Amino acid sequence: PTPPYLKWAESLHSLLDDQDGIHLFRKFLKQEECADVLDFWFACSGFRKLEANEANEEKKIKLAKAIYKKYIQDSNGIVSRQIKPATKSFIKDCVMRLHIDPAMFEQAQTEIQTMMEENTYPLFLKSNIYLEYT
Amino acid sequence: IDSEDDLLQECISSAMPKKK
Repeated sequence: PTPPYLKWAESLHSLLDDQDGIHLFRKFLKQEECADVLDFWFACSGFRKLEANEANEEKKIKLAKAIYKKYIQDSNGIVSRQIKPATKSFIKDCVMRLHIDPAMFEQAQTEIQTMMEENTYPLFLKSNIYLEYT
Repeated sequence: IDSEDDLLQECISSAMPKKK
């Protein structure tokens, strides 16, 4: 069978589908001071997965605000800098008007994912952290 | 009441793959 670390090199998704892969990728991002990018990507997935029921409504609002505050509001933050202004305004608007929708972070997540695919993921595959692991 | 950080952590963990 293919060892997991070879699968990680196939695509970003294969990497993010494996606990050890995530752990190592996060270690690399931390070294590059951009681990927030990965946390944000998972936060968006987790937010979308929250089930739509009344008990979760308050939680969703709190969470949407927390994600906005931590990753998007500060325009100097590593995540915020990678997201298009129009996408940020859309999210801000949703949060301010309490228009909480499971897909409200989808566009931002896509933008961050593209950035990882084009930038940090290829760098990770060439990094000492990955090479030493293999 | 969960603090914002706890809530975020819980959300991030919920999206991660389970151990195989």
